[in-house]
Amino acid sequence: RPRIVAVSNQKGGEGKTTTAVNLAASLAAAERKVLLVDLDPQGNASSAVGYPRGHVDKGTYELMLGAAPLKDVVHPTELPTLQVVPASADLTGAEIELVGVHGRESVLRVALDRAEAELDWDFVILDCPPSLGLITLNALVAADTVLIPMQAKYFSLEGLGALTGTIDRVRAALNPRLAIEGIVFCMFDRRTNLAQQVVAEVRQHFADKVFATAIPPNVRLSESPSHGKPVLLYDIESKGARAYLDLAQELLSRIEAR
Amino acid sequence: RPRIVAVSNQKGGEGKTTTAVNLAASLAAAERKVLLVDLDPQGNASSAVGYPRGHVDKGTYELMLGAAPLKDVVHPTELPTLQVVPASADLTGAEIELVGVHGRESVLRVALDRAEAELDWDFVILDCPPSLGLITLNALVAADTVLIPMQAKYFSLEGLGALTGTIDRVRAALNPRLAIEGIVFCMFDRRTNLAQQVVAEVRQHFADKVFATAIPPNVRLSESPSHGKPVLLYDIESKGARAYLDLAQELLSRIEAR
Ligand SMILES: Nc1ncnc2c1ncn2[C@@H]1O[C@H](COP(=O)(O)OP(=O)(O)OP(=O)(O)O)[C@@H](O)[C@H]1O
Ligand SMILES: Nc1ncnc2c1ncn2[C@@H]1O[C@H](COP(=O)(O)OP(=O)(O)OP(=O)(O)O)[C@@H](O)[C@H]1O
Ligand SMILES: [Mg+2]
Ligand SMILES: [Mg+2]
Repeated sequence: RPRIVAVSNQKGGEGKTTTAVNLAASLAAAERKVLLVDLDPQGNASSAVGYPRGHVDKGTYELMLGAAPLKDVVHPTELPTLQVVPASADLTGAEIELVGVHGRESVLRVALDRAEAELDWDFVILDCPPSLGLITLNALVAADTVLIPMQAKYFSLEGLGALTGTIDRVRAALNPRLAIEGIVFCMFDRRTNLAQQVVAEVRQHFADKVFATAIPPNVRLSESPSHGKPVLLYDIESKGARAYLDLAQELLSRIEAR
Repeated sequence: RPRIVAVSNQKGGEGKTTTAVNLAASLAAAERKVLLVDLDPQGNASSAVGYPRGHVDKGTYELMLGAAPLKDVVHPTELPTLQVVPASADLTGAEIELVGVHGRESVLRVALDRAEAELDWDFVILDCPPSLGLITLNALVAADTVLIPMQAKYFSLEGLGALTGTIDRVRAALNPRLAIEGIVFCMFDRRTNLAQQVVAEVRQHFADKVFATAIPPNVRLSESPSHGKPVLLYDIESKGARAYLDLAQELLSRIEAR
């Protein structure tokens, strides 16, 4: 059974998609089998691995609503051991549509459980939208752990309490195994006072859950999606590619140490 | 009747709140009467003007659901002509709750129309969450114009089509006067190739709707919210404060030129 990791933070622009895509690619480069699932109607993770908007007609929406089995929505990427479930256009309406569905927080878990025999990956990485609505709740119910990308800024700190509160509620009511995998600082510029203050405050609450690897600001990370490639295929020498390879190694050694 | 401007972009982290708060404050510094309305459950605009989470028990949620009249939810700020409707805690559940409400896309407009006699401001600025759900739809139905903050990055460009498509649909079905006020580049670093490419592409589609004023990256803009102050009260000499004062002037001269 794969380890299912939800990459979530309701604060917008914290680095969720950049982390989901490049961590998934780095784990694939380390010979792990990885499935990336794009749960964001914006479809950024899909286009970052070569499936721009409108490219597929069946994807995450069809999987969640039971309109297509998992094997019909999984697509290959340029990395042999990385596959993706892209966001199809109908995902935009899912938040509202799910409100009237029975068991609305668990439709993703049900869809993945139904395909149990085919879950042939080491990791399933779920890229979440910037909200705590029904799509994100589905990710938290289906996941083993939550990876929280965040910037070292004030609004990012403000949002952390609401996210951990939601994780606690999902663990209590729907998914008892849900744990926090860790917190990753993104676009991290260690030179500002604000950054130092935010890191100190987060370490106080989350201690060793904070990854030692921080992702620096690196223009290659924001360029690579326009070429439909993870950064390690776009510029392996870049600081961004190195940082996500380090993050993958740190994640693997944390898991193996447990 | 005030000019109602929705600050919206479903892409997360583009600078919506920073723009809504600091443009509102800059217009107030230019002797305009301004009401800032925080429609984002994260409540970032509220805390940026001195009303952190939990500070008020009646706010935007109560206004939209008709549980409180406008005059009960308007609060003062440190600037004499800037007032705010903060986000109260219940706004977190509004997206789901509104699904079952009659006229669910127009509850904000109805609440503002009901208070027509009290609308004593020159501008009402609506800070929107990072989504195209029912809260943002309410903002677009109530608004005269939409101000679109964006970064000069690839994912930001990708999201623009979905936003303008939604604006067109709202104009056709619910709010015939809705227009695009303009596009403002935020955290804009003109030195990268990517930034130049994105600006060129956006200018091609939006021409003179793109504001000449671009907001540079400036740490004072990310520090001032932790002091509960707009940047012009935190550091008037900073590049960030100057840029938003320029933006306010540019907006005023565009409106007066029409
Ligand atoms: N380390 C980095 N260096 C430079 N640019 C980055 C870095 N990480 C992310 N970006 C860029 O910053 C923006 C925000 O990142 P991203 O889209 O991954 O965040 P997100 O949390 O997924 O956003 P959303 O809330 O919209 O889903 C994007 O334009 C991305 O390309
Ligand atoms: N010009 C700037 N210079 C430096 N930091 C900035 C600038 N503009 C915004 N920021 C910071 O970048 C982050 C994103 O900005 P902001 O929160 O205003 O965007 P948003 O679009 O409102 O995000 P969300 O989608 O979560 O509502 C915040 O931490 C903010 O403090
Ligand atoms: Mg994203
Ligand atoms: Mg915001």
